[in-house]
Amino acid sequence: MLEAKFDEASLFKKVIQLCNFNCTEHGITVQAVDDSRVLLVSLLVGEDAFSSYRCDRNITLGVDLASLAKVLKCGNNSDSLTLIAEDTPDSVLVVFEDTEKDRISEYSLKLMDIESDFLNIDDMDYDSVITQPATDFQKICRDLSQLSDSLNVLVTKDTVKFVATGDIGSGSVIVKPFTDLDKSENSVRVELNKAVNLTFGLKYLLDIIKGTSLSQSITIKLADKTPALFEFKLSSGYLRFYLAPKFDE
Amino acid sequence: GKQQTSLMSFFGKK
Repeated sequence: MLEAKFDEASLFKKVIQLCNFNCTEHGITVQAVDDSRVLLVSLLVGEDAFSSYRCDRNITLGVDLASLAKVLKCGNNSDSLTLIAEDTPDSVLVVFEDTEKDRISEYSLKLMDIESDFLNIDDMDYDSVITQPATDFQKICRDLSQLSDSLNVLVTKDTVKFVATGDIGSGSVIVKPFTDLDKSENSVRVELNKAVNLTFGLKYLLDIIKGTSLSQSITIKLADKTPALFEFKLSSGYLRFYLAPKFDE
Repeated sequence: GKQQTSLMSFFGKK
């Protein structure tokens, strides 16, 4: 049996796509790859993210996220939200509770058998690791996406340069390391083992920055001719995106 | 121009 309770439904409402929810004693993980196999999203909601969490044995919940989104709209953001499933479930129960008004609403959602490839991703050595405010990275991607469908990321000693070149012209944003002692979340850190020059499709980056509301900062791990890792840390867990780069023909 | 690569060439399936 699984019983996982979020204190505030709003956290769960922000985490939406179509996929298997893999529930273990450590929390809930979700992995999904887009149809073109270019972008992979990997989410871990750790057991500490829940006000109470119990998972007796590993359970996979095949969730149609469009249907889940409909059910989630039925709860208020401040309601608590509990997911309940049997050990071999064909449905999951979503329970909203407004403790002040003593109001409980329950929705049962049918589960699906979702065939999905689970990709093995080993820890990699990266040439450069950049941490910056998530909203800054969001703005860079949005601004430069107006000029091109590709974003070139160049990391050299102490400098990160984002460049977009398209039909109407070109644009670049340079980011340098910066330490904000009062608000560490405003700081920019750049670790560099080896200079990096990579190009990514901006349409995928625009999907990645949808995670911005979940975390104050984003960590970007880059290595030559290797998928980049974009990570939003959650209070317990993470939202990670792996994005395959573009190469010269 | 640059070609979009796929993740499948980097990661193995479980």
